[in-house]
Amino acid sequence: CSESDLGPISFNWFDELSAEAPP
Amino acid sequence: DVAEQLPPVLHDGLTEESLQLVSELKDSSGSCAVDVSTMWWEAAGCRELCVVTACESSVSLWKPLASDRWGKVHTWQLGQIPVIQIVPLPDTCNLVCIALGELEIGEIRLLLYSSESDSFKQSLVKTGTIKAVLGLKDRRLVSSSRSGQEQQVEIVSLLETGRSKDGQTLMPPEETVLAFAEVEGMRDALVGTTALNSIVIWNLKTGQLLKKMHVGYSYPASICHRAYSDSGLLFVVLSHPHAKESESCGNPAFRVVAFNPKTARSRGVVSSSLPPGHTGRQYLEGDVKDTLAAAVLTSGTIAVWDLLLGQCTALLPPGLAGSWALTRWAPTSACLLAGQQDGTVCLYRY
Repeated sequence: CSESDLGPISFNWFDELSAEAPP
Repeated sequence: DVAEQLPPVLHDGLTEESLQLVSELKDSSGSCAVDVSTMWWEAAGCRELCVVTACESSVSLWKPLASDRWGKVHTWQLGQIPVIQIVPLPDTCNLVCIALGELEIGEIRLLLYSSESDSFKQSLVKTGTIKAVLGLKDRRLVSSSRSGQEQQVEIVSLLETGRSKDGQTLMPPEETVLAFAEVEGMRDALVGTTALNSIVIWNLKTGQLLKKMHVGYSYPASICHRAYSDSGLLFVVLSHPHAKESESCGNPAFRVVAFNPKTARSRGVVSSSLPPGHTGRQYLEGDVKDTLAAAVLTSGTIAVWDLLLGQCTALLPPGLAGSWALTRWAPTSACLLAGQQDGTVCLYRY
């Protein structure tokens, strides 16, 4: 999969989504 | 003997030699088999991987004996509600859960062996209209249940005395959750597939619903089996229980799909189609372990796929005693459990 297919990839996605999601 | 009488070559390149019959468990009760699984059983300082078989009214524990034979250690008798599923608890000893119900799961019970009192017990874990259940690491169980419009996604910890008093709830999505999978390499993550074909991700520690991502309309009824996180992507193994043989690969039996959880975009990585000759829509009932999938097809044949190759690698046609009804992977080595409706369970080495 290339980045262009899936959009910008973050290796830290779990922590970033946890910080953004409602508690 | 059964293995010797199977045709040696099933299709070009597909031989039954990749599945070797190791042993057979024969239940003399004549009860119809509902499910089969494994559990670690530790008694008198000896830890063994045992087989658990379920029929509608009872669940039996089998331990390995000498010369590839098996002996029944205990049978838990259940009540009026039929057993419909065994729910194994990974990396746990002396505990297994079962789901009971009519068409849907109405009750989950814990079956256990207490080494302290050297006795077998059972206790009630949960009741309700339960849509999905999965045993998690560290003696935990996650389930989704519906009460009217309300959906509850709950994690309970299991003790020798039954469920712990404090359950943890996860934020439910609007859509009904039909399957769960733990995320390998990411301890606090859990994924689920929903009735409207979405993947949802939870943070198990906080209970937050982190993301909902659509699988795609061209692949209805996806069930998640495994998930792992790598290189910033979430890879999910999905099965499509109503797969249909298709030259264009439009209806595969299993798919590995890469999701970018940040953007919710996805891309199919590898698709595994039905083996040749299985025409018409098939209902698949199967299990995934590491990169291997196994499922019973409508014809009563068991098919094994290598999910990384995207190929069916072995077939086990119906034996002399009839069609296969169940198949599950054992947690250690490549051992496949294959059950027939009469309660006979065969163990194959893959």
